[in-house]
Amino acid sequence: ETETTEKDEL
Amino acid sequence: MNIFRLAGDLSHLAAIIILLLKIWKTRSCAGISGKSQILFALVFTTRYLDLLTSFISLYNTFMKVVYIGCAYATVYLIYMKFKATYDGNHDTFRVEFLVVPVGGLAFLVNHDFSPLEILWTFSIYLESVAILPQLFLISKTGEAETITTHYLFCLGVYRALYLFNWIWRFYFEGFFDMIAIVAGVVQTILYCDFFYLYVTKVLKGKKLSLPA
Repeated sequence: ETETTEKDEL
Repeated sequence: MNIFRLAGDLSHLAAIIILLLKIWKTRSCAGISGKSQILFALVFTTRYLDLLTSFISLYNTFMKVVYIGCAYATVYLIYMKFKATYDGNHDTFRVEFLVVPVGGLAFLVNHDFSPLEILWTFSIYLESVAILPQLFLISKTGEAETITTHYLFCLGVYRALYLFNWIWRFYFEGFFDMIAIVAGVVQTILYCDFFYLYVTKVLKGKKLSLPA
């Protein structure tokens, strides 16, 4: 499952 | 960060700057869809709200601020400063047909039912289709200035490079984000027809014009 809190992509 | 991701971000940045410079240097926004630019401003605004809640890196913050700033500067140039040159008669795509379904989908399909996450999801879905008013405008007028096609090419390449970035991240980091990937694939597909015209016409020195 993906991390939903930190979005490092633009 | 990998090479595809960095190249994608730089391609995105190049697209945004090409468009701003084109409008500024020619003192005209003819052939540019103001509606697409408003959608992109909305995309960046709803996606980068995390600027206020979390810090990831200087690079991340810097790029977000530049993207948002340039998006609003572009909208300002089109609707205020060079309003007289805006091609409103041809920019007739009904954006509510994009924003409303995309908003509904963001509520239904997201990673987490929280305001920031829903807005982020909305921005991802909206970005995938935000170029449609621009492509619609070109199909209506039947042509595009060469500099406008360079803008579109960089913008399309950006999302295509992100697809390679996601393949890379899946293999080397075990990371994948299904929402971003599906939307990114859709977004890239929308540019395929344009890529074909760009390679077969613009790169051979011809102006992009569509058959009547």
